[in-house]
Amino acid sequence: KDWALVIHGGAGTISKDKPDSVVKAYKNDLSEALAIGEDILKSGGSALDAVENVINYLENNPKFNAGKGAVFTHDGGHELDAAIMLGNTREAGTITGVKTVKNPISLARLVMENSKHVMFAGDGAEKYADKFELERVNQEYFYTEHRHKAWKRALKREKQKDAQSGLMELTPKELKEKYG
Amino acid sequence: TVGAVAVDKEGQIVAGTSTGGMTNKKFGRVGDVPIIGSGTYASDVVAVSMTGWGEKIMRAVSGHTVSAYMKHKPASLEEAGSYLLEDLLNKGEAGMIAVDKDGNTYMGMNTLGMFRGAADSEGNREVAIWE
Repeated sequence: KDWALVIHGGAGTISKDKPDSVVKAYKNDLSEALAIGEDILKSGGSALDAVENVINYLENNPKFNAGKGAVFTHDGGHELDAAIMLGNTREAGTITGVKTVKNPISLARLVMENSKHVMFAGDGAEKYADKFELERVNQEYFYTEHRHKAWKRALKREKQKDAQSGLMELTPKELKEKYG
Repeated sequence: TVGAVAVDKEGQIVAGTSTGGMTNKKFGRVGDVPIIGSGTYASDVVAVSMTGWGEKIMRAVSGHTVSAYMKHKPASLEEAGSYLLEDLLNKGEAGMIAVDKDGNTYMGMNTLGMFRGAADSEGNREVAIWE
């Protein structure tokens, strides 16, 4: 084979009772992402460009947990990670915990191609991004309704769990009082 | 989490992954994606991108395990993927995409589903979510 490409948009307990229209929309977006990479590879473009551009598309698509559509941290913000690696030379670039980089995979590639290091974290990664013409956004950019709801549910579950485990630690006497 | 792996006409073989991490994440927790050799890895034989339960994927050093299994067993990409997803990792923990230097593609999971797609120069093309 001249070229080959595989993509993913995340794995997990993807419920099967999603409406057909939603399933269709997801498959349509996956097909669009695939087409971006196919066009690049078909015309002799590099695997690096195919991987970066496909992932940019998926980062910009609010359906997927990356870039816009990223999940919420405990504190209600967004912290993004990305990595890219070229197997032939084992060059790699990775970043973790960035908050204002619209397309983290593009920063990871800049790390791979411009730094002697492999990994940058948090504020350092943000400062490294300042050296390049990279699109920066504020945290609101990453907001999506469905992730916000998931975050609220997670906080609620955590509170219930804490309350429950808190009760377990009480003595029978305290427990009685607890229920005062 | 989103990912892509590709091999091009020049034989360049690349893996990439990007993620928003885990809902309700605290204390700067880092998952498998930015850990080279775990959620993202490429060698001269295979490129791998993982998704799922980061802590489990990291403990299995997943991407590197697939490459080492192929090189030293030796084994096919299919066999290496099954080894990782069925022998090392548990049900419900991960999905994996990979491509080897010959353009063989792999999409496997031990979860209920994985948003995925594959295409190659021989006209094979697939998009799927569940089995």
